[in-house]
Amino acid sequence: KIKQIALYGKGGIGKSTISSHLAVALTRLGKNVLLVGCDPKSDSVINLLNGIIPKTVLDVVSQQKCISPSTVDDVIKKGYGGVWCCEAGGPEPGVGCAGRGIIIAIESLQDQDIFKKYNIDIVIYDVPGDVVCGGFAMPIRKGLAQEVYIITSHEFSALYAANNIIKGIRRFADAGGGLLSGIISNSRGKEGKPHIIDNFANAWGTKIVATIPWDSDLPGAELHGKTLFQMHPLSPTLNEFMNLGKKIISPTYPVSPTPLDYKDMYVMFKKL
Amino acid sequence: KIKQIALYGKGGIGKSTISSHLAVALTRLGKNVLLVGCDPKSDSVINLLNGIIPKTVLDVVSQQKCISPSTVDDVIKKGYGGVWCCEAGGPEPGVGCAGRGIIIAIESLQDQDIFKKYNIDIVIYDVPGDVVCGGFAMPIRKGLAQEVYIITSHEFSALYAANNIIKGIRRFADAGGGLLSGIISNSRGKEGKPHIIDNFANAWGTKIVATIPWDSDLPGAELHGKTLFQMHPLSPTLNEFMNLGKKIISPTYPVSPTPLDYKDMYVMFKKL
Ligand SMILES: Nc1ncnc2c1ncn2[C@@H]1O[C@H](COP(=O)(O)OP(=O)(O)O)[C@@H](O)[C@H]1O
Ligand SMILES: Nc1ncnc2c1ncn2[C@@H]1O[C@H](COP(=O)(O)OP(=O)(O)O)[C@@H](O)[C@H]1O
Ligand code: SF4
Ligand SMILES: [Mg+2]
Ligand SMILES: [Mg+2]
Repeated sequence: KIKQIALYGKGGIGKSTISSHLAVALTRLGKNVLLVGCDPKSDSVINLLNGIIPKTVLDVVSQQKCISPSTVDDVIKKGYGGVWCCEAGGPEPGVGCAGRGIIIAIESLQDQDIFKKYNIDIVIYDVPGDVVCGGFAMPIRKGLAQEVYIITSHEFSALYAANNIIKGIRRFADAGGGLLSGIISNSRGKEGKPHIIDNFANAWGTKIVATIPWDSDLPGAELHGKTLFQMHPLSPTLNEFMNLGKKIISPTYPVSPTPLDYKDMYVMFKKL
Repeated sequence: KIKQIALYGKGGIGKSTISSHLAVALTRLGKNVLLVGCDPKSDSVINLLNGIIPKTVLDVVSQQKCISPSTVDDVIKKGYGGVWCCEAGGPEPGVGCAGRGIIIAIESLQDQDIFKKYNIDIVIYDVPGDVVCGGFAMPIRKGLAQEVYIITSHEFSALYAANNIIKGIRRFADAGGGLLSGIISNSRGKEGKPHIIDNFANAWGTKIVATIPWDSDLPGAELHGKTLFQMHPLSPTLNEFMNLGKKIISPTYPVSPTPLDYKDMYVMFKKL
């Protein structure tokens, strides 16, 4: 059975970085992985394709009205480590719904039976969590992603976004929506205050499943359109991704989490 | 003629901080100011109301179907410095369109002729720029805001969001939409690289109109539900807000800016 997971978090928190490295880690653990970038920035798979952004699903659909068996190869590209890479794309700002690319991409992937065609074991959706509506809510709402991992730092705006994502998960949990498997801590080194994230994870009814350390080699590799696997294969940071990959392919127990009230979050944050 | 300005920027960039301090600065310059928080977080005016979040327009409308002359006092509260404070509110995550609160709030304010009733000189809309669609695009699209100020740091995700907002402005510029008056630099001290923002401002056809320094007294005052005006009245940081206020009430020349291609942004950012 195909495992589908979604990585959510506020913009700039490290979703692309973490999902691309996790995707490679999972291939090293023997899995056939499809990474679907759902950020209208379309920059989730660029570091697996040597700095190249592939044609997005929305691009092809806008031009040709649909993805056909002949055009699917335009949008699913084999990247570093054998990861299959795809970008949903997004509409122009001010036009329609920002999440529209995700809706169209996901429907196209399903229509074309992509997972079967490419023999996919694991699908990773990289999804912005700044707003949890329209297409951005789709991977959770429809339970396309059975499991959600939320990336956060100790900053209030990131925790607030995480709480919003959790509200979304809670809302659809009983209707077959994706459940929460854990929190990925990525404070990017800024005055790391790990106890803050710990406390919030607890309050949400979940736990931290990985802590990615600050590593300037990450943006460094990004400038070359590559991952740490290529640029610094001995980096200890890679162990975090390998360990997260191992957890993901082991039995996991996602939960229907408990969102917090804004007031309680604010009070709790001030105390920590 | 009432001046309406919108402060846009990605989540967490400093919109609430800057708009609330700017609002007070403008009252000190003799203006009657209405600050309308359009962030579903509803935390734009909390520091002008001693840490209290007022009833949001969306709350009242959901309960009572509309804002009436008798309920308008529930949603327009007089805050510190005499600033009139209002929160649009937002729907629950996963339900409908995240910007819905803005659409409803703005329509209600217009229906009730609020600006006239409260003798408003200047309206400030504090609007998230993570997605420029639905209600979030409304202040620009309808030219409700004649002028837009974009807050950014030197980080790529903030510049990308700024570029998206600029795409939105460009799209509606010829149809009477809001134009761009300038960039507010708020790098929050993180390895301040001012030349990065300068270069992007130039490329966009605009300029930096204010630079807010890193000041730990800002989050410090926020923890007390207050602004720097109350907690540190002699702080030099306040001069930045006063100067920005003076610029805003002087003749301004907003422009239809030039958005950049993602590729060009990426290349430019790497070089800087
Ligand atoms: N642990 C980390 N250490 C150092 N830099 C990081 C780390 N995680 C992410 N970054 C950098 O932060 C920036 C934003 O990360 P990105 O993955 O693009 O965020 P998102 O996809 O959530 O918008 C990138 O430049 C990335 O290299
Ligand atoms: N110049 C600054 N120096 C220090 N802290 C800042 C500065 N600007 C903003 N902050 C802090 O950053 C956090 C996010 O700012 P906020 O105004 O809430 O962002 P937004 O409204 O854009 O989401 C707040 O805790 C705020 O106090
Ligand atoms: S549903 Fe969300 S993404 Fe779609 S238009 Fe509304 S705010 Fe934008
Ligand atoms: Mg990304
Ligand atoms: Mg805010």
